Amino acid sequence: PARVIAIANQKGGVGKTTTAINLATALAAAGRSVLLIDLDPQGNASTGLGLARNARGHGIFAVLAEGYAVADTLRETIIPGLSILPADPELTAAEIELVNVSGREKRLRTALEAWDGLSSHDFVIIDCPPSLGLLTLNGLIAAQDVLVPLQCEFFALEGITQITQTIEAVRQRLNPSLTLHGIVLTMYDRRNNLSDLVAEDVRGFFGKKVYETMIPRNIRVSEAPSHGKPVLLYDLKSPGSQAYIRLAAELVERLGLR
Amino acid sequence: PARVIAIANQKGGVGKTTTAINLATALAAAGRSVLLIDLDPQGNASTGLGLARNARGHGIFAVLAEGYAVADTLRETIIPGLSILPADPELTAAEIELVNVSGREKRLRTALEAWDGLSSHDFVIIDCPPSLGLLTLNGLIAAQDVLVPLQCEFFALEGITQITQTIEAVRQRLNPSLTLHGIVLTMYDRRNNLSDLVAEDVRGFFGKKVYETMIPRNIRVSEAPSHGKPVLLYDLKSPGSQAYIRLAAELVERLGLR
Ligand SMILES: Nc1ncnc2c1ncn2[C@@H]1O[C@H](COP(=O)(O)OP(=O)(O)OP(=O)(O)O)[C@@H](O)[C@H]1O
Ligand SMILES: Nc1ncnc2c1ncn2[C@@H]1O[C@H](COP(=O)(O)OP(=O)(O)OP(=O)(O)O)[C@@H](O)[C@H]1O
Ligand SMILES: [Mg+2]
Ligand SMILES: [Mg+2]
Repeated sequence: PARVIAIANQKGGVGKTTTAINLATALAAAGRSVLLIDLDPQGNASTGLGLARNARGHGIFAVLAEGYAVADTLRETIIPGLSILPADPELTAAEIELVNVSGREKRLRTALEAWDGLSSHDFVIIDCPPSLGLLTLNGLIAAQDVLVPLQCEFFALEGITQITQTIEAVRQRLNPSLTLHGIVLTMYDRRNNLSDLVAEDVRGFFGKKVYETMIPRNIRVSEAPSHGKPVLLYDLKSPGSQAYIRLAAELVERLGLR
Repeated sequence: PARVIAIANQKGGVGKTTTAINLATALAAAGRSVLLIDLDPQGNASTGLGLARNARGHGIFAVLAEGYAVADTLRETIIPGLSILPADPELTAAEIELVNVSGREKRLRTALEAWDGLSSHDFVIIDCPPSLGLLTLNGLIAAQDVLVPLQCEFFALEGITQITQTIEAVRQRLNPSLTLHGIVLTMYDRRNNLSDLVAEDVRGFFGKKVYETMIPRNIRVSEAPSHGKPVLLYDLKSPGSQAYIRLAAELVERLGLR
């Protein structure tokens, strides 16, 4: 069945959504079938794939809180082989709505296990919000692997132990098959010493867990969402697109899927 | 008494902490007495002002959940006139710990009202986490003004209505004196069209609420936290420091405090 990968980091603005969108797109472009789940109330992954705000209908909130099926809420995107389960506006209130629901942290896992498409898809990619609350917890319990984007900045480096400790706690108590699959360095800027210091520090501490592929800071990456397209579609030749294509290849290799 | 200003935006990585640290520092440097409250479990504001992780003792979690007084938990910083109420490690679990506590959203306001230093300080600046959960809610209920840092990027622009709508909802139901004081454009990069498009859009929509002062993208700003110093101390002549000094002057002017 599909490999379920959560893209998570409580530090904000490190490139979670950008990585989720473009990794999913690169995997689909390579012929894999992929579902992207937008678990962030901001709904940036839905926007970045061209889904207008008022055309999202029932989405992940309806699945988590109202018993809708995954099959009934996923949508096609402009990319063949890639579908999305969008973030509906009510997702902002999910934490409050689910307070007294039993098994509230497992709702996403239960919904995915009940989906008959799980066995025919290759990947499910989950974009998490910048917090360690109930929504991210649902993502970590539904996933087998966590990919942690790490911006090459000091505050992001400082926060890396919070997410790795959370992954370990979830593994021990709630989801024994969860692993820290890897760390991806993002917004790497070779003109800036800080990027190298952070990259060295992270490789020194996490060794092979850190992906060879680094995502460079590249203006075309931040322009793409305003056109409702992944950067792979917006400007395939850009350094950002090329890095995400390499990232997808390295992911497939590391998972031994060739 | 002190003016209480929350620095809030659910979008991650837009410069909330950087603005909180450097605005507080610039106000203290201009002779005002300032308390900075670190309401983010990441604890980046505490780090950015040089407080080692293992020297934070009882902090804001102890105030919110264990009844500690503000006077007993605030610390001096390396900047005269600026003290900090740090984020203690347990803050990550605050949402869970406070679930069944009555008045949980008003704990910060109650603690500030009981603090005898409120009348002798000029400003209380609150750094909020990247979410609209219980901690940010505590910040919005304790404050009179909200300053929203807005990164000059598309996803950040997309999210601006979420925070402005939340401010309006809190004003109507929980804190009638709360206002959207202003929006500050951050990481403005004049070499990049996107920055100008975002700036024009925001000024078109929010008019005078948008500060004249823009904070430029400046590498010295992101280097400063690794030295445990605000950029004003790390490199006073840098474009980042100069912008934060102008921001503090504009804030004082807009609040009619001259
Ligand atoms: N490689 C890159 N080069 C340039 N800009 C980038 C790059 N990756 C991401 N960005 C931009 O940086 C900002 C933050 O990225 P993104 O929104 O993907 O992070 P996030 O971790 O999902 O944020 P949040 O914590 O709010 O969910 C966005 O405006 C995005 O367009
Ligand atoms: N003007 C600037 N120029 C360059 N880098 C900046 C600037 N402002 C902030 N940064 C860097 O950008 C990153 C994000 O800023 P910061 O952590 O202050 O945002 P935040 O909104 O507090 O993030 P979070 O949502 O995680 O709390 C940090 O690494 C910071 O050093
Ligand atoms: Mg995101
Ligand atoms: Mg912050």
